[in-house]
Amino acid sequence: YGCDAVHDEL
Amino acid sequence: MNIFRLFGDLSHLAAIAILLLKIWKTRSCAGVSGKTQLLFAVCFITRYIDLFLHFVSLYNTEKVMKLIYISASVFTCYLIFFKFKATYDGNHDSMRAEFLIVPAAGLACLINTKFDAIEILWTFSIYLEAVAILPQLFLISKTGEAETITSHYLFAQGSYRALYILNWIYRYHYESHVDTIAIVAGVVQTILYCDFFYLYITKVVKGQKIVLPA
Repeated sequence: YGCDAVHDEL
Repeated sequence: MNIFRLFGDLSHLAAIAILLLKIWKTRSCAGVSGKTQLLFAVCFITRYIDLFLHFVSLYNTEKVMKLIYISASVFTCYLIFFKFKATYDGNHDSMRAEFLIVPAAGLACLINTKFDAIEILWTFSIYLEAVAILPQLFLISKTGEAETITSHYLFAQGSYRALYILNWIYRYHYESHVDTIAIVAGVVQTILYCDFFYLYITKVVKGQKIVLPA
């Protein structure tokens, strides 16, 4: 939901 | 996940562990910039703010790594500013952190992928991380030397983002994935280590200590 975490790196 | 990113994260973990061990074993944070550690703690908190917003079960390693980074950096700051405060070299740790935080915050508001709170915090964290090591490098230039263990810490810390650059090249080539802001900031960050890398490779590897021309 909501957070389309574009940044998938640490 | 690719080999470069894996070794990048391992190198980052190693750097955090080396610094913690150095401070804990020698019971001293001489030669360590408290400001740099504060800036890193701010980077982790602003970058992983999602951990606090909607708690996701800790099953995947990424969440665990984020928690390790945040807790280890906060604990390092605690050791420097509280437990071993007497050994903190405040006089030489004199670079104005505001000169790094304010421009990073300003730039994050100007150049970002999406103008929303989480994204701006992430962008701020990326820009701040690029320059967060400067107080530490400044301190070494002021004291004119770096303990060998601190040099290893810096080498691991610098290598982590250098390996990430290889990871980004890999992901561009194989996954056509590009995160321009992270890449530009990562390149700047790694360039700041260049002269240290030169000193590390030519000196520390041969067992000598890094002593800068006073």
